[in-house]
Amino acid sequence: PLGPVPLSKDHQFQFTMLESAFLHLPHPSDSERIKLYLPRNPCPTPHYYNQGPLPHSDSLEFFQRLSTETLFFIFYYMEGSKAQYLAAKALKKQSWRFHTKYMMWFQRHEEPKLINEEYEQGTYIYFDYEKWGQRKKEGFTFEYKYLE
Amino acid sequence: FDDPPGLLEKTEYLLKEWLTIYSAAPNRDPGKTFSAYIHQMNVQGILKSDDIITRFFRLSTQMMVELCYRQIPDQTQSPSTVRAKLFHTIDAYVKLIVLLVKHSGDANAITTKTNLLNKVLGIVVGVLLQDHDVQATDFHQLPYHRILITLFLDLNAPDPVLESINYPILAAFCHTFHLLRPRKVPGFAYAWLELISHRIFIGRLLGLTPQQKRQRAYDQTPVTDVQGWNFYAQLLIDLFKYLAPFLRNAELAKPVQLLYKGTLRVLLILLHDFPEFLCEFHYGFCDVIPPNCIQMRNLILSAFPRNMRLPDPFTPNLKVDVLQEISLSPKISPDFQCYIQPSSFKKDLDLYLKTRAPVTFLSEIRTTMQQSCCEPGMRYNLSLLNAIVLYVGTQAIQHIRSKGLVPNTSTIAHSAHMDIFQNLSVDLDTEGRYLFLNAIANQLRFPNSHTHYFSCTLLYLFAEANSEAIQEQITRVLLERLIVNRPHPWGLLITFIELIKNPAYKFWHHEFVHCAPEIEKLFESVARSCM
Amino acid sequence: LGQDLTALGLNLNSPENIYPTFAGPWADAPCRPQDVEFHGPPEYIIN
Repeated sequence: PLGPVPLSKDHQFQFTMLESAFLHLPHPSDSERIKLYLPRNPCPTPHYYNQGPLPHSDSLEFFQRLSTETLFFIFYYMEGSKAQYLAAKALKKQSWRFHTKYMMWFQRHEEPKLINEEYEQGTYIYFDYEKWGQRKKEGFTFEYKYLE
Repeated sequence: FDDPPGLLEKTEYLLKEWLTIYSAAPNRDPGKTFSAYIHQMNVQGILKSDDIITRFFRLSTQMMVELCYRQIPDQTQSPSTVRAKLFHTIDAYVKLIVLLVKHSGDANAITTKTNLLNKVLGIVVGVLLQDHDVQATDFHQLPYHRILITLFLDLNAPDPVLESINYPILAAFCHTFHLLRPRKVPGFAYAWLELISHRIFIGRLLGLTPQQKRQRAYDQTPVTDVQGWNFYAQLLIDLFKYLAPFLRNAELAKPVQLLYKGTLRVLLILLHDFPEFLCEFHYGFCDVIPPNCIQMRNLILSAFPRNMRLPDPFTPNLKVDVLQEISLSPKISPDFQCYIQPSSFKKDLDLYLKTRAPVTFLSEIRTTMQQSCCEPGMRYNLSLLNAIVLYVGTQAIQHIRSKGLVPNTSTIAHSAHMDIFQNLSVDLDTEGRYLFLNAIANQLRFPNSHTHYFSCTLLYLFAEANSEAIQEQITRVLLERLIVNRPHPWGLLITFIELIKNPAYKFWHHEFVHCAPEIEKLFESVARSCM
Repeated sequence: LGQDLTALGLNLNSPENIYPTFAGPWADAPCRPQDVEFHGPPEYIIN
């Protein structure tokens, strides 16, 4: 008596509604912030491709093993995410510093020629996100008020 | 009905204005331009009265919905492009709501802000319900799903004003989700499950400090911030109640299979991260989960407090009686005694437990449990049955302890409590007995006083059974919980191991163990894995 | 006999909580770091 029973009319209706909802299930992006870049676009891949995230790929140690350019890509194209935060942390471990006015990452190319309470001055490497490449800048003044 | 003339146009104008403002600087500081926008709303008369504000939100929400219904079928663009455009508009609308809530009244006007939020949520619910009724199988969950999740996430963003009203925000959303439960809005079921299992929602409702977790494991000083747990338990019960009729028919159609699998994932999250929650609320869950949903039930019953180390049930000569934990009563919510109805029956039950009289009461229990409905599987009031079993058991434990004793095979016998259990095991028909034994087995969980008492009770009923049919049914109830895939509750394992190991029960001498070669192999296999 | 619950895409052996990376009831894998919203420094919100 505790086995299968035919559905009542009410339950049958509920199933019918569930069935029609099944045809347009929520998409993963429905519960996420809009992604300006890299929106979710499900793409079937061969089964022997990695189908999920690599183990520990959400750790700082993993991010520290990524190339600098990869870190910049993550920082600029995945903003507002944990990935951006981890990329920033990893860049800082490599002595890159974020300039909040230019919104670019800078690294001392050599010891600054001048350091005081308000700024340091010298030759820096910076990553130009518009031209997408590292550039050298001599005689640059890095004001500390713009240091993140 | 009877929107004032021109309100629709004003609403459309204001929404477009807001969208322009929002798009101009979406992530900088919308608050800066908000004051100017409020002035516009005032000029348009939207903030003149509660009625107009309500209509404004209703019309706005309906516009969002209509936009989705218009855009979604568009095959000329990719689904992700269509969604991105829709979300841009909806997210802007939600941002407006959040700012209105945040700046409603002064910074400390909690009631004003909460009232506005409840109003908006009520309007979204109302529009959804009407849409669901009208569109039926053409109903689309997307606009409502997006509005609700974005509203929730934005209202839970780090902000001192929003933090001060966080609890009312959570309460409002829980109430909203309860109103939109799958039995009421089946077309919204998938979106609903996604909403209530969102990681931020789970974290906000169930997260406790480590000290609170330890306190909640046992019946000690109650932790004050428990409402989140109560809310979430209600939502899970809503989910189980919806699934129940479909899960009873074990062959699951694909739509149900998907919802069921999603439910299992959510339960696994809870088992891993919030086992204390499952421990506390297991009773209400088991009340609504169909008896044949054995694995799902096991999942819930396998939970144990994270600070507890379970003794290996397969340890040779494990002395359960000397474990410290079996003297501690687990906390159970809700209060199951309220399910023992009518109150006159409860009085009679208490009288019998106290005086062991009148004997006629024992048959009264059976008839009270039975319902007038004769449909298969509906003949017993399961809530009442479960409550009686747990109540009698907990009263038995108290009674034994009051005599300075501990529950064991001797002390549980020859009592009013065991009279009731023995009588039920003999007097009930197969269906009733199965449900009765299940109610006992539902208490075989992590080491605690209930697990220990009910383990002893089940073994006692086996030993004292006056027919092999009862012993067979006890075995069946245990076995079917063991042969499903993991996890298995600790109490279930130690009870079964005791049954097959202890020569006092003469388990292997029973005919039903050898009734068919497959059954014999099954028992041997289970025994091997237990030994 | 139920399902193999270890094959539902959840890292049940994790010593840390797994709900912060729960990608939802239909997902076969946890959230990737780029899927998890993080309220970092506002200067990082460049776009």
